[in-house]
Amino acid sequence: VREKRLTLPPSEITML
Amino acid sequence: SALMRVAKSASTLGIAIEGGANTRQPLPRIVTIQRGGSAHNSGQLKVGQVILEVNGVSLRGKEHREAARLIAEAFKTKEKDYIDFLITELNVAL
Repeated sequence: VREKRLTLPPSEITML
Repeated sequence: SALMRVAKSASTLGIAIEGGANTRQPLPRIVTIQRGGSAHNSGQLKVGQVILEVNGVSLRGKEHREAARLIAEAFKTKEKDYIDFLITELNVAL
C-alpha cells in the first residue's frame, strides 16, 4: 500500500 | 469528524483545496483560508482539515476537479445560504 501511495501523483490546487 | 456549517457571508468561499482520488491526497485537504472569505468569516474551517462531505455528498472516490466542482456548486446555489462540510482533522483516506 505504501509503495502504491508513493507512486500517486501530487494533486493540483484549486482556489474556491 | 465534525459537521461545519459555513454561511455564505462573502462573495467568495475563500478556501484552496488540494487532493482527490488518484492523487497522494485521496480526499480534498484545505491548504489555504483566504481572509475575508466566507470560510474565514465562519471561523469554522482550518488549514489541514480534510473534507469528507459537502452538503451530505461524499467526496470519497471523487477526483480533484469533481470535488472542486461540487464545492463550487454548493457555494453558487441559491437554494441554501450556507454550506455544510463534514470535516476531519485526520489526514487519512477513511
